[in-house]
Amino acid sequence: QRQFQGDQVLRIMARDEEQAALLKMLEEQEELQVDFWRHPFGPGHPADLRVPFPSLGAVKGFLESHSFPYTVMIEDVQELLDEEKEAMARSRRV
Amino acid sequence: KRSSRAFDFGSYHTLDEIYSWMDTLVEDHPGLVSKIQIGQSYEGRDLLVLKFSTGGSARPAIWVDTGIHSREWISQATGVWTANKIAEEYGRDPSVTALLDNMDVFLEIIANPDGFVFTHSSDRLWRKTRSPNTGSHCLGVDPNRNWDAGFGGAGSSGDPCSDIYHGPFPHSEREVKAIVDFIRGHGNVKSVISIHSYSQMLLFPYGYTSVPSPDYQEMNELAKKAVSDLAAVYGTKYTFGSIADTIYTAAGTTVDWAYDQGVKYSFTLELRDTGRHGFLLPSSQILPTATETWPALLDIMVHVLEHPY
Repeated sequence: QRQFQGDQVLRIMARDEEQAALLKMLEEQEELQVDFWRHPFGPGHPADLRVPFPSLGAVKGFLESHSFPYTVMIEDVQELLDEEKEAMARSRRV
Repeated sequence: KRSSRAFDFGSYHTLDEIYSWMDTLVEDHPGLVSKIQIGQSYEGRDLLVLKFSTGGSARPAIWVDTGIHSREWISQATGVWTANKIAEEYGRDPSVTALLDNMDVFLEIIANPDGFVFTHSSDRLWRKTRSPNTGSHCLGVDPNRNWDAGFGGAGSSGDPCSDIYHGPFPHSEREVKAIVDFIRGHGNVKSVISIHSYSQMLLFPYGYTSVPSPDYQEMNELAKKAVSDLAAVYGTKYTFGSIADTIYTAAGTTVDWAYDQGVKYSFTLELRDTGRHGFLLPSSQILPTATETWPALLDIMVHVLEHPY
């Protein structure tokens, strides 16, 4: 089963069309393996990106160098998945 | 055999558990609920639809599908809860009773079973179908970019490795083609509601063009009422509007195809976003999400009943 240890989901708010376009460029960089959970609709709408652990430094560096405001929406994707799996197992036991 | 009442609606379930529960729902509500198979997925799984009907032939109908994007688990879970709610409220709730006395409802809870099984077995974050793509090592097509409505246009991708890959041709995916054939074959579907997550939105055509649809005003008013009634339950705020205006241009979507086929009341719902979980909404949120979605769904269904065309 695919694991997501250390992957984070970042919520990014593009300030303007230029920043929204910059975000779309991230998607085209295949080596980063960024997974857009929510695409950059445009300014005023959050974009959510799951960033694999090995790409975190590069992506955060990119965001900071372009002054993107962002928050970490999920600190560790695998932790949530483990909780989800445990909740399902608990329900089955009941 | 278990009763459908023993089912835990506040938990996520596997495909087998949901398909088994569908059988018990049918058994618990004979004369109202039946199960029909509209096709098979790429990997040979049954594409099953619950039919809620009190009789008649080719009555006007409402189509609802959940979980065409497999990783959006809250959608399938809401589909399960909603199916049970429709069955339980018939004969109790005047709106549901009036609806089912005059119309049929078709509900496909697992619109992408191969993808759904894959999310349980191999990759929780899988979104697409599981069909192979000639000349590429990447599998799957985005089944919400595969419809013959501006197919291949903006907001979809020609790269098989992309999560928004539109596929080689319209309706190439068996999961999509089965719905297309069913709705065309039925001939009297008046509304299509396709349920996704997560952006807290109620959207309607068009997605492939920013040109307003001829029914824009009526759809907008109905959407406004629906999101207002949804918000009245727990205060969850939804935005609404055409797909192209509200999010971005997205070609090849379910509701655009339905609308272009003459299904006027075509909507897509994007369920709850806590801002903390995305596609990994905890199971504790299933019941609140489904509960708040219900009045919005009912608003649309009752409007369809009261505005025949």
